[in-house]
Amino acid sequence: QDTILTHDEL
Amino acid sequence: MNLFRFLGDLSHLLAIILLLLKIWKSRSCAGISGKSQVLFAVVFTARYLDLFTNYISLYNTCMKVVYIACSFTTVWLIYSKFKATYDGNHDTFRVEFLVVPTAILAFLVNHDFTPLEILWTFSIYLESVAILPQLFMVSKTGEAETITSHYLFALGVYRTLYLFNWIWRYHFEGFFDLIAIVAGLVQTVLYCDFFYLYITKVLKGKKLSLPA
Repeated sequence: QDTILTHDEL
Repeated sequence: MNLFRFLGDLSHLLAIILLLLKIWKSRSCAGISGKSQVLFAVVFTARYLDLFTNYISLYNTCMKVVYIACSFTTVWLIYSKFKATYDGNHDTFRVEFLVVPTAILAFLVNHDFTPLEILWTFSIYLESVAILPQLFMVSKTGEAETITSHYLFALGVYRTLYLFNWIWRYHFEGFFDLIAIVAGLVQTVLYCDFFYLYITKVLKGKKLSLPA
């Protein structure tokens, strides 16, 4: 899943 | 971004800056575990390599840069500038017991078997246990200075708020990242005992000292 691999959290 | 996430980031930043200021103003890093701070520097470095590969937002980039810069400054203060005040005799936690298992786990359980992703996963696992040398030091000396207690509390609040952030995101966005959630839970649980001491002692104006 791309959204998980983006890691938008710190 | 929801409020829990934002407040979580702020309390994380508060914790980091509180520690820096405490060391700088008192010109001493007594009672602070240098090992925990090195682990946090490793955590930020391994996790934020995506600064070079992936732009998310100005907020995201700025926070990452500040976290990395502050954590390396803290390590430098402890091991170089105020080295004479560093309490190495009490900072005896064996960090290889944390680094090796979390590195192995990152290879085994990850979202994607690529170098950056494994490093990200390693940083998540390592962060969840990176505070242990500091907690070990507090338990060894039997006490912590009030500012150190505030630091630990703000750090614990940060991960607790992230847990609420994940509940929020799951509920409203259908998003969840099991690796971050499980590691975040472990991390929060490690702070629970400390939360209890903080609320019952430090908030009542007493220094945090453990029963003999």
